[in-house]
Amino acid sequence: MKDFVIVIHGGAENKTRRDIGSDLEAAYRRGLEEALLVGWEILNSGGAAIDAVEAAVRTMENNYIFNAGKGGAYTEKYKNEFDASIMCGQTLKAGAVAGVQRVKNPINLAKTILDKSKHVLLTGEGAEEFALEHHLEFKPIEYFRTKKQLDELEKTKEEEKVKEFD
Amino acid sequence: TVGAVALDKNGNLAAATSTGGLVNQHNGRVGDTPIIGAGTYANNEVCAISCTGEGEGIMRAVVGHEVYALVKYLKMPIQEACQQAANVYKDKIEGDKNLIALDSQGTIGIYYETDLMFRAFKKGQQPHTVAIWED
Repeated sequence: MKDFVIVIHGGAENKTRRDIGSDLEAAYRRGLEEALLVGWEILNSGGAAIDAVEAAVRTMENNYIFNAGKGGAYTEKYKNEFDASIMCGQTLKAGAVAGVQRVKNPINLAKTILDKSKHVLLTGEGAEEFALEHHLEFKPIEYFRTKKQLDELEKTKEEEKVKEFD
Repeated sequence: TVGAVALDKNGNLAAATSTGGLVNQHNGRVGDTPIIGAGTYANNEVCAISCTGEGEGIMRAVVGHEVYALVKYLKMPIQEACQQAANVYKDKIEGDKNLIALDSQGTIGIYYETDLMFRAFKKGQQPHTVAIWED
């Protein structure tokens, strides 16, 4: 029996401590710890790696501070579009989804594609139809939106305007 | 973007990644996250990888599978493989490439080119580690 391990990431950025601030840094640390331990508990109780990574990622999708699921980035047209994928090293089966807007947990959809579809990657409307057929949870688009990401979009648009002017 | 890689008690590896994409991205733009072999890859014999960063570069460098190939064919240690995969064709492929990985023996690889990477890991009953900055 092997010693089990889980590693997670919540993204990588070019920001300083001052950019983030101590409160948000603490929230990131709590969010990472929570997701890590959710996955670790599954492994510790003898569960499968594929279920541990799905659960850890789902926990971060549900946490608005991470750029996935609730709290995801805005597109140029003020939409939220989500991509996700999952792969099992034992079977080499994979499931992936791109451009969905209303599925609460895109990683669950990717896992359902891995388990129940003959395809690997589904996109947009077809992916959401598949999610409906398999009774996955949907949320209204407002659920995914946060002020933090709206501010990021406005800031980015402003910076691009300045660049164009230059 | 968020992601995870894991090795269970039966020696099975898995990888998962999920993202909201880039801020202000073109509607319909898809990055590396759902591209198997680029942003996400797992193979029990070798390793599991989850990437984050500028998706276009990660796709063009096929970072996930590059790590796999370096470990499988060159027998490169996982940490070194992560670093080399992120830097392949650096003269032609721009953009930050950041990743976490795990080999079949449970050795961890973490490599990032940005100022910070939100990351955490836990091995068996050992204490867990949560980190953000280089130090």
